[in-house]
Amino acid sequence: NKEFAVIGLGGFGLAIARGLVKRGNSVLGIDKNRMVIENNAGELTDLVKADASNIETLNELGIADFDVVIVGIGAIERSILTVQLLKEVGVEFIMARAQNETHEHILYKIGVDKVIIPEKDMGDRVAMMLSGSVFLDIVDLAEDFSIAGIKVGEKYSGMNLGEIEFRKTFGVTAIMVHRNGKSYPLNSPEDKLFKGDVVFVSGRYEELENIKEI
Amino acid sequence: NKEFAVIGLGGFGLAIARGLVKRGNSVLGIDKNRMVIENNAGELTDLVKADASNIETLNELGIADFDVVIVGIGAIERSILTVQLLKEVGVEFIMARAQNETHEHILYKIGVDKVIIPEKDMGDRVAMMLSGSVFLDIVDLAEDFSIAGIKVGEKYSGMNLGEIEFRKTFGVTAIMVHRNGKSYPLNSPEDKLFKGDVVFVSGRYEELENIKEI
Ligand SMILES: Nc1ncnc2c1ncn2[C@@H]1O[C@H](COP(=O)(O)OP(=O)(O)OP(=O)(O)O)[C@@H](O)[C@H]1O
Ligand SMILES: Nc1ncnc2c1ncn2[C@@H]1O[C@H](COP(=O)(O)OP(=O)(O)OP(=O)(O)O)[C@@H](O)[C@H]1O
Repeated sequence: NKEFAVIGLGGFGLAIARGLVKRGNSVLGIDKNRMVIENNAGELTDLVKADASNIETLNELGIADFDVVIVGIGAIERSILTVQLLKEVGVEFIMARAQNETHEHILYKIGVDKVIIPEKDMGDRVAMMLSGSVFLDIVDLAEDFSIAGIKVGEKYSGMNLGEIEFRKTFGVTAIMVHRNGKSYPLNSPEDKLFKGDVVFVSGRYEELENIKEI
Repeated sequence: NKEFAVIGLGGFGLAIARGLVKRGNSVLGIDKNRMVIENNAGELTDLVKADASNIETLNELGIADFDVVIVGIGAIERSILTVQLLKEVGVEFIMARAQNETHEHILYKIGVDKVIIPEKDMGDRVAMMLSGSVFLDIVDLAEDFSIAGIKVGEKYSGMNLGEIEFRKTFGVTAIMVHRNGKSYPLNSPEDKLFKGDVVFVSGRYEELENIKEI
């Protein structure tokens, strides 16, 4: 069972800390603001008032022993500084939030493993849901199992899965096709694909992200 | 092409408005705060300074002509009042944010079509991602195609898909099974399921949400 630490218990950090606690994970919450610590007493496994942008403090907290550290600090410079220190003390996996894409690029450059721009991600997902369009994003269902929707272009239009040699050609499994607002399962090599279709394919994230169009 | 209106351009409303605009949708932004309107000039299709918790204003805005209205107002009473007025003028599809589950229940009771608790949804999704566990949520990939991960219990343990008569019994298609940290495709009636497995199934959202355990 992994050990989590969340630095910065604003809206973002607290939401993640709660999500983790709900799933039975042990979570240490760290915030420099006493009020924040008091307001969250009893809700997290452990709470510590500390300023994480200070290497002695990080060492005292034993932050390098955590499996995952989430940086919920919004302020750009302080978030970057904190992440840099976490890299220096050797934290294994860091997730951090970013305010915008410039902030995101800097965080990835200094070695953050996963960046989230909370409002942008939510805005995108909700917009997709509301536009009645299909998810063209990659959706992770498990560590080794993701699904993506990919548009069918000119090249294979009118051919069936057998003729395309789908699995061999793309390295992923075609499971469903979305055409004119309806979804149809793809279970036979006779199933045809046409230009404009969206094919849902499953496989590992790394295999899926390489496929731009069919 | 649908017409969207977003009432309340705080963090949530603005994120959704931007997500929609990015996808080529036309979006009317409505906010009672002049500063908010000025700060977003040029970014949305149209911007109007107006107080939406007022039925004459809603009628003047022609809000009933929009296909989808998103209520981004955070304040609980004002959000409920605004939604109630939108129902009264006959808006076809309403999405609204809620602060917590009580607020969410009230909104569903008064007829909101879709409620989002932004921080809770994000906290849950990120927590699932970080715990390295499988997603047990229902994931919507298209209006008629969703996927859910469902735990296998005692009842069918050791039986294969053919013996279980999976599709007939559950009304959904089994596509993948996750066992001991690995995922395996389910393409044959000979494939067995065991207690503790997570089976990924696909189908319409309404069929999936009724299945609690296998
Ligand atoms: N160096 C630090 N060490 C510990 N906690 C910190 C540090 N810097 C900021 N915080 C805490 O992080 C939390 C988030 O603060 P910040 O102002 O950076 O972001 P925010 O955008 O207001 O957050 P949110 O939108 O998630 O509420 C606050 O509770 C703050 O006390
Ligand atoms: N009746 C109303 N008509 C139009 N706009 C409104 C109304 N009530 C609130 N708003 C606007 O909605 C926006 C969100 O305000 P509110 O204070 O309700 O939520 P919030 O929790 O601060 O929002 P967020 O967290 O998304 O920034 C503000 O820009 C506010 O001016």
